Amino acid sequence: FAYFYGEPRWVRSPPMLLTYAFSPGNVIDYVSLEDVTTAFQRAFSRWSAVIPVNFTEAEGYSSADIKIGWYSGDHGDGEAFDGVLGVLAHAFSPENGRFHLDAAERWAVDFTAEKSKVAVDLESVATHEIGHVLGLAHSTVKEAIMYPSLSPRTKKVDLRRDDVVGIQALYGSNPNYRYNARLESDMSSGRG
Amino acid sequence: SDYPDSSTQLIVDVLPNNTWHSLMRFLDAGKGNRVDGMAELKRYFRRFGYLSVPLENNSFNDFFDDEFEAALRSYQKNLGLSETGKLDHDTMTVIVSPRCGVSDFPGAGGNHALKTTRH
Repeated sequence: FAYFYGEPRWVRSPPMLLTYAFSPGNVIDYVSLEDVTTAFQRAFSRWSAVIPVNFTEAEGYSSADIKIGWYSGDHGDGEAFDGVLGVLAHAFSPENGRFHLDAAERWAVDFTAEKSKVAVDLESVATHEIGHVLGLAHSTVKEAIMYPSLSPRTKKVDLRRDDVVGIQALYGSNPNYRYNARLESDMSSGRG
Repeated sequence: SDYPDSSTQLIVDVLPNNTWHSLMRFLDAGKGNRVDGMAELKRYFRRFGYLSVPLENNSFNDFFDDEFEAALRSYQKNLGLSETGKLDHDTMTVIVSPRCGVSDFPGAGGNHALKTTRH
């Protein structure tokens, strides 16, 4: 695992609660807002299961800690999107909170319903980008959520030991977190 | 073994101007080679933090030079690939795969942070 320079992280009084919201004018229309919200709730819950940080949807976009939106091409942050495939999304280090997805991709929440061969799993990308929002940079471990690439029509949503160790070093462990031996074997195979 | 795997073929299918055949011209290129289009690959490496902007002319050339080889080895190490220093099949397959836009060394060109601390 790796961190951004200076190991930035969100600083809040415990219990830490971060809010998120979707940009009202920058959403996709072929996936229902309910399905989008569900995918993000699952992605956030994976991180909150291992660290003492909770996430909840904000009442208003402007006041949210994490601002999520779909954008095309040059959208003003110096990191232009490039059309179908290539770059899928990006997010900024703590405590910036910006989380941008490429509107040119075909985002999917269910591959049985979405037949496009270039469909990208929204929950997988959301889980990865939340890692950046929280302070993790890219990992060299292929199985880790924080590995930088993801093939189309691939679902990769479970945190691996590399992700868990990295994020817990920043925020501590969720007291309810239980060690999963399966993560250890994943780490071993990653090293191999 | 040179035939692309399914994920690479998928990308080729939707990027007709960037076919696997066209990418094959880079396959196994090594230091000292000059390959048309290498500058584009250098821009890719620049975007993700492995190369800095060239001082002369502010543009990349098509030569596989020492700097590109070092960048390639760093890329291979960071992406869990064999450090061959060549544009082998596994490396090209990863290069054409979709990915996150955050630099692997944030700050080398991006504005996310200055650099990473790796553990």
